[in-house]
Amino acid sequence: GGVGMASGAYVVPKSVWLPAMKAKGLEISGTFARRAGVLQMELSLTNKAMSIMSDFAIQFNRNSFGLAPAGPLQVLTPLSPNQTIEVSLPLSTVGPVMKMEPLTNLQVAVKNNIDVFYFSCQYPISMLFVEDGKMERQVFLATWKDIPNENEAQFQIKDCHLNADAASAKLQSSNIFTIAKRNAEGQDILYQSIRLTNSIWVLSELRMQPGNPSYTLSLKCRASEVSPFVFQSYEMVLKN
Amino acid sequence: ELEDGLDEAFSRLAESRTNP
Repeated sequence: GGVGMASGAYVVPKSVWLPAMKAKGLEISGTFARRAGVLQMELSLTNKAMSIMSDFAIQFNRNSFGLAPAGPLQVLTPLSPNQTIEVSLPLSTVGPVMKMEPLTNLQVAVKNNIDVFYFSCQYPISMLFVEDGKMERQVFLATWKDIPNENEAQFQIKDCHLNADAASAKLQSSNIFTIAKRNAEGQDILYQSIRLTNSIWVLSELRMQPGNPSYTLSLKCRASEVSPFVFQSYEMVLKN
Repeated sequence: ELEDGLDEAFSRLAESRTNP
């Protein structure tokens, strides 16, 4: 499992983004988190070379949601051989935008006193779900009607054993807000909304039947290319 | 009154998607 946090949102465990053998002994592992509304890239830097590393800096290529470092990479003391340090890099979402493939891909350059190194990583789109993403009920109904059927995508979430209220609470801790709950023919149905940092809204219908571990998720969004990533977020949140 | 109307609208939405 991941590291718990105050708001209860799930954080993916760190993985290796830059192996030491590709970066003259510098190993970087990391993950992304949204902590109380603040976006962070959380990094572990390990020196697997035989000399000291210093003068660290980081830069992002333009990306789909304008992610950019909101400050310098704070490595205040040189990194000795075999030493690991943990660094949190605050992020903003007002950097230059360029649509990436896949959508949530981020290209990063890290520099130290030895060289400049490049790697790619992917962030969970749930990191971009804002705290004020609960849509007015009237607006939800109008928007749901307004978004064409071609923009609706349907997904199955398997092996889920939460009831509707538990699922709703869990999703809310990741800024997926329940606007209405209904029951029709024995199925519990949640209507939910999400707003991304770039003001894209995603509307969802989550169906579940007591005793059936497979949920049906329908997503409606004007920018429908985000839907598969939002589905991944539902899976990640509900199963962790 | 508006709230009642919205409650009903969500019920209709759920119903219409269950039995299209």
